[in-house]
Amino acid sequence: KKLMAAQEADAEINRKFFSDMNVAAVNMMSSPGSGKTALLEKTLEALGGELGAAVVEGDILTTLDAERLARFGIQTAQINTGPFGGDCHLEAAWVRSAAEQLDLSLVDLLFVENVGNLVCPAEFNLGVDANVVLISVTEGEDKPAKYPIMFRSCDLCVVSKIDLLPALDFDMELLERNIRAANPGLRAMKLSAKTGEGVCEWLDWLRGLSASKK
Amino acid sequence: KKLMAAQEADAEINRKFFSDMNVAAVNMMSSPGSGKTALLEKTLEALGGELGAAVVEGDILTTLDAERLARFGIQTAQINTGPFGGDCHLEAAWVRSAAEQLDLSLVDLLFVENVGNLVCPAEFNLGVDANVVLISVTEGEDKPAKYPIMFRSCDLCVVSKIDLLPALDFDMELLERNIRAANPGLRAMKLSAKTGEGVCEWLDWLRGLSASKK
Ligand SMILES: Nc1nc2c(ncn2[C@@H]2O[C@H](COP(=O)(O)OP(=O)(O)OP(=O)(O)O)[C@@H](O)[C@H]2O)c(=O)[nH]1
Ligand SMILES: Nc1nc2c(ncn2[C@@H]2O[C@H](COP(=O)(O)OP(=O)(O)OP(=O)(O)O)[C@@H](O)[C@H]2O)c(=O)[nH]1
Ligand SMILES: [Mg+2]
Ligand SMILES: [Mg+2]
Ligand SMILES: [Zn+2]
Ligand SMILES: [Zn+2]
Repeated sequence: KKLMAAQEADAEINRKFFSDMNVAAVNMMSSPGSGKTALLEKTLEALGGELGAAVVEGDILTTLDAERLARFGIQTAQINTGPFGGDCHLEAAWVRSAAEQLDLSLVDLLFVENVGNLVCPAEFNLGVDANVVLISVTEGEDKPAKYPIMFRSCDLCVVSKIDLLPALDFDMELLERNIRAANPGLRAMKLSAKTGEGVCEWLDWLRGLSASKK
Repeated sequence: KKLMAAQEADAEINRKFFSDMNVAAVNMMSSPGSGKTALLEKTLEALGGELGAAVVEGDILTTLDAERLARFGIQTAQINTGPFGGDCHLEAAWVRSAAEQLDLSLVDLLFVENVGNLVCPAEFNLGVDANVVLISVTEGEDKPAKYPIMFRSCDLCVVSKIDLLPALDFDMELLERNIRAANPGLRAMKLSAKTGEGVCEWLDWLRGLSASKK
């Protein structure tokens, strides 16, 4: 109980911090390998100088993802949970101390790439403006039914890797039904970070989120 | 400290229980959607009556996977962690009470399908004969570097969904290098549960494991 209250208080501090800095913060969650970093690479490439972006990268170990994103000339801050017990999720206080290392006066969109895990990250409020869950078409249609807490905690569901659909027996309608059953209000969009298909809708959603914070 | 000791004691009880029953127990772990259930379906189909099999199914919610496997006429026992806080891993005591619901006199191979999660399940010793991690080629080559604890805790790594390789830019040698770097002693085998390619090696490995318990 006390822990939850402390987490909520930390989230509230973050919310105010992002608001004071006019920054739209987006928490990206998924199973390992669903394509969070690939989508961020595509996003940074497409946005160019249109919006200032930065990334807080969460992983148990390595800086591999932060290095992939730093190539786009943006600020990155790495959180590695490994040395502190290997937690499988990020917490609000860690995100704040990472974000404080960045010059947010240059930033419109702050992405938090969470640890690859479809379970625990959903239970920790980071005080961001939007929670996004990626589900790749290669993971199967049943994940929203089997891991509903994640889908209930999100504002947007990105169905990723749709370029692979021709190679799969995938029932998109079944996935959409399962998403609606887990969270009727959850908006879903389909895209491929590889081919760029559907990425426009994602960019428009980001532009809207950023505009709402100005 | 006390918790760890209790877990180890429970694992030891399981080890003796499986040994007394002449059962080879295999703990299957992976990210969500890497293909654990699909591989078990293919295994049960291929083994037919050659070896007696049963499954302890671990999920946060639903009995979807247990129902897929029950179609093969085998005994299944479902553990759902959702009603008890939604733990993202299985523990030895839960596996034992599930296994005790089964008639193990008919069973040579007991599969434990763990919760889809590349982090926490690696830290809980279930007292089984072998720990197996699946990594699908769609998740990327970097997972053994980013989630090393899982790869270090396993005896076998199954690289799954290799039928999708023609549709991917996947560097198998890089994955194999990353597996070796995380755990030099970890045996890796490649297969497709969809086409059956490579499944023979997996079945031979299972036969060997079962024979070692007789
Ligand atoms: N075909 C295809 N592959 C993709 C796409 N997006 C990502 N991938 C591949 O999926 C694998 C994982 O992508 P990442 O971007 O590393 O995934 P991630 O969610 O950031 O992974 P973690 O941070 O480890 O949880 C890589 O091999 C990518 O090349 C896509 O749109 N299409
Ligand atoms: N192409 C291809 N798809 C596969 C293969 N194995 C599994 N899949 C697909 O991958 C998705 C997930 O498979 P599952 O067997 O449900 O994966 P799982 O690891 O049991 O998932 P969880 O239990 O939820 O963690 C499904 O859409 C399967 O059809 C394979 O060998 N090739
Ligand atoms: Mg990533
Ligand atoms: Mg399964
Ligand atoms: Zn967890
Ligand atoms: Zn965890």
